[in-house]
Amino acid sequence: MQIITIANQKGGVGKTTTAVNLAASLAASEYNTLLIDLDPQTNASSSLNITNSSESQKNIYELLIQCIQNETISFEPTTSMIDRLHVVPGTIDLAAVESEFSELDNPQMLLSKLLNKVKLDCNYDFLIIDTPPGIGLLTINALVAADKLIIPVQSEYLALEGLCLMLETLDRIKEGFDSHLSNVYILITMYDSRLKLSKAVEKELREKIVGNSELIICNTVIPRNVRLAEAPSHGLPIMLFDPASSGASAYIELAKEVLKNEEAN
Amino acid sequence: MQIITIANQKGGVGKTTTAVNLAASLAASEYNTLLIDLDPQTNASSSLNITNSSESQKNIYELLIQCIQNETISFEPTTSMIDRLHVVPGTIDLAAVESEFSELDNPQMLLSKLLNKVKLDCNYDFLIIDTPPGIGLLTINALVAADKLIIPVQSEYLALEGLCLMLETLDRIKEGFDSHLSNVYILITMYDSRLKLSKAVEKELREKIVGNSELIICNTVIPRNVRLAEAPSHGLPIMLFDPASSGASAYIELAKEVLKNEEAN
Ligand SMILES: Nc1ncnc2c1ncn2[C@@H]1O[C@H](COP(=O)(O)OP(=O)(O)OP(=O)(O)O)[C@@H](O)[C@H]1O
Ligand SMILES: Nc1ncnc2c1ncn2[C@@H]1O[C@H](COP(=O)(O)OP(=O)(O)OP(=O)(O)O)[C@@H](O)[C@H]1O
Ligand SMILES: [Mg+2]
Ligand SMILES: [Mg+2]
Repeated sequence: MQIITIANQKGGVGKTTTAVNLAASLAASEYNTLLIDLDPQTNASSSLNITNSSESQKNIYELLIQCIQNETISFEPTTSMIDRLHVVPGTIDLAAVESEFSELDNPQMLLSKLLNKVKLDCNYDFLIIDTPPGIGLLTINALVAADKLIIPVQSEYLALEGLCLMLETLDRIKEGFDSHLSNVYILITMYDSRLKLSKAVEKELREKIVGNSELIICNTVIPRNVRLAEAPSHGLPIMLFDPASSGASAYIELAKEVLKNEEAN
Repeated sequence: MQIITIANQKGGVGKTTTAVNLAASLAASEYNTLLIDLDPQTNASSSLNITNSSESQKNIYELLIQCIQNETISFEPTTSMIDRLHVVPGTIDLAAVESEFSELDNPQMLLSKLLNKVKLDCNYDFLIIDTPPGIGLLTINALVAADKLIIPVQSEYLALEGLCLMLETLDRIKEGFDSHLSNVYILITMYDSRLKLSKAVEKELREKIVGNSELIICNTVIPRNVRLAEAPSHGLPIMLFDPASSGASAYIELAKEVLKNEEAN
């Protein structure tokens, strides 16, 4: 099983859109996929029309609490409209994690501990984790747990600026924790080939990355496509909302690229 | 002096773009304006080509530390390319505030305490505060200190969803602290009149707000305009980068609307 975290402290760069649509595309390619929504905004859950947990199907906060209190973990993910796609929903309660969990031993490892306890290896091929903006405890937990990291970078200047900050944090995490993060992928999002800005940011991004062997810029570039912004209001991933759209084919391309890298490793 | 906080926990909705360009437009209208960058990403500072503080010109984190340690506060803001626009820059060190300050008495009131100590009333007409995404201690400090709040809402579905979360938090803040927040303005941003999505979100927003007398939707709507996204790479506010652009005239409109409301109060 591969754990892929989607993170960038810059807001609004396409983290949730990537998490939801990559997970859906992998599931549609016959791989068992679990999506974890680690954002208190719960955008990933609502993008798949999944509201909060029921009595039996716990959300990610409830599972973390069970892990901390050494209770048996009642892991029962929520199914989605795609057979092989399961979801552990987020909740607004995650917003309290920063203040509630910071006194615990190794608060940064909580998610890794939970995932080790639940033993998902035999059920899932991929685990995709959506994270909130910023570099809080939730995002750090997702970085520590990750095998691979995808950093969506919107083709705009301010998102480019934030990348250095993200990479510095990553170095600290790799040194501080027994992180088994192998590859870091940069995914260009909201690319509009008609705009000089998109081309200029892409050029600057490629120049910045040259010489940094740990970073890989995805071959797949996600175009700006309004259908991607419309899909969440219908509670559907893009491949079900508008399979013919440029957004849908881009995320299918991305899934193929992730699978190819998986085989190569 | 009016303290206007720009906040929304949803990422990438135009908080920084609004803080920088509203502050610049108010300064250009001959009002003395101070912009405080309370975001560890420091996007507002870099959008005005202001890098970190010097020995004498402290950044906002250094000023907060002086306030906590009861030292004399050496307040000397940085000037900008616009005469009446001064800036207190942000810093990556702000990212540590959540863990460093949460043990203090009333950590949510730190910014208010600092602003009371520095007595800005005689020097400035407006104080604009840019905040990071999320609802962390930094954003809460800015909400507690605010006289007015502007919530930028991108004309997209996920941003609309986040609004309820923001308003719930606001109610908690008003009850919990001696908040003197009078008006809450919702600013529609990145509006593209060619898209059904923009029109649908605006309609839903107006329906949601009806009956809530404390919320006002700004008459000014900020259009999607690529020049606004290009301006930060030149370190200029939009009114200097491209005064003829639709983005520039929208933020001048917004400044006029803020001034009109000020007189009405
Ligand atoms: N390629 C795209 N083309 C057009 N719109 C997009 C695209 N990707 C994302 N969007 C829209 O842009 C907005 C921001 O995307 P999204 O919410 O996925 O970003 P995020 O990084 O998860 O934001 P946050 O920082 O708040 O978690 C959303 O309204 C989304 O629907
Ligand atoms: N009206 C607009 N038209 C086009 N682009 C815009 C507009 N407003 C903002 N942008 C661009 O959209 C991106 C997000 O805007 P901005 O960074 O101001 O949002 P933010 O809410 O401050 O983000 P964060 O949550 O990361 O602080 C930036 O690249 C910005 O340049
Ligand atoms: Mg998101
Ligand atoms: Mg910002």
